[in-house]
Amino acid sequence: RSRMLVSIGESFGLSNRFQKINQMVNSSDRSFKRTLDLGSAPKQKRL
Amino acid sequence: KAFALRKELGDLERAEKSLDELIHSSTTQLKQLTEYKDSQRLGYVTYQDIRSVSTLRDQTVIAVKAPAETKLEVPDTAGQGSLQIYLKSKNGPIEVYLCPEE
Amino acid sequence: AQECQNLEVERQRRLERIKQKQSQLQELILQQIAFKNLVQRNRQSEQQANRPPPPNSIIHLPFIIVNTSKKTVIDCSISNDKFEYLFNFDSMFEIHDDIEVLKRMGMACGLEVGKCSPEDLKVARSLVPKALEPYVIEMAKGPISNVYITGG
Repeated sequence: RSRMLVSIGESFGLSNRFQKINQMVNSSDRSFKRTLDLGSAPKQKRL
Repeated sequence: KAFALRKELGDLERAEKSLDELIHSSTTQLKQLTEYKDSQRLGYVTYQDIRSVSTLRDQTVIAVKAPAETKLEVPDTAGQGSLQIYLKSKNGPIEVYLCPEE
Repeated sequence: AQECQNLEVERQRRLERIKQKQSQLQELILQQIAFKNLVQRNRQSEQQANRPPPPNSIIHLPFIIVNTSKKTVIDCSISNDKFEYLFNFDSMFEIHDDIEVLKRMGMACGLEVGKCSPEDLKVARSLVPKALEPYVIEMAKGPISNVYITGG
């Protein structure tokens, strides 16, 4: 599984450093809701 | 045309050099700013400030105060219905606050 | 013709670099104005209230925020030493850093969106060194997209 990493805890980092993460989360959420709509809820993996 | 292009390249070179100097001085000023005692004491927001932001008003808001070099990881869980944030610090405990509603 | 073509390629490359650096400088200017504005505001508030706000009602910079719908179910696991956290959300969330919150609080005088009243512009100019003022004036008209060469 791919993942996104950001270092936090410092002042004034680069602008929009969370933009990609927010876009990925948004699209993940949409694709999940689409599969729900299609009725086939995938087996939930637990950590 | 070559003469005009060479002249313009000279202007652009001067502009870029000026930008480099401004970026360097601004970065230094910002760093110094965050190191002043006064700024450190007064560099805060209140929960009301966060609640005053219209896009946060009707949301659950979690504030995270982490030591430097803390790693924030978001796995790509496309389509699995569970979205995760993993925080790992090596320079001290991470403080997490739930912003109160009012 | 070949020499002109090479010069044109070099010109495009330089223009791209300048635009990228202008964008970086604008962000630095916004961060400097927002932070100084915040410190100034807090100093005045504390002087008026004659006391600092309760410690449990403030968050010092640097911080990040995670916001999500109130309907979202959040499951949080924490290690004993609080060095590790794992959050599970059943719906989407957003992550923003402190500067983004300051901008949305209006601490950058609206420069981030190029909507800056004359009073705001006056405040913004007072918070940056002289050398940056031409950029602040230009930013007040809207994000600088083309190459802006200050007179200096």
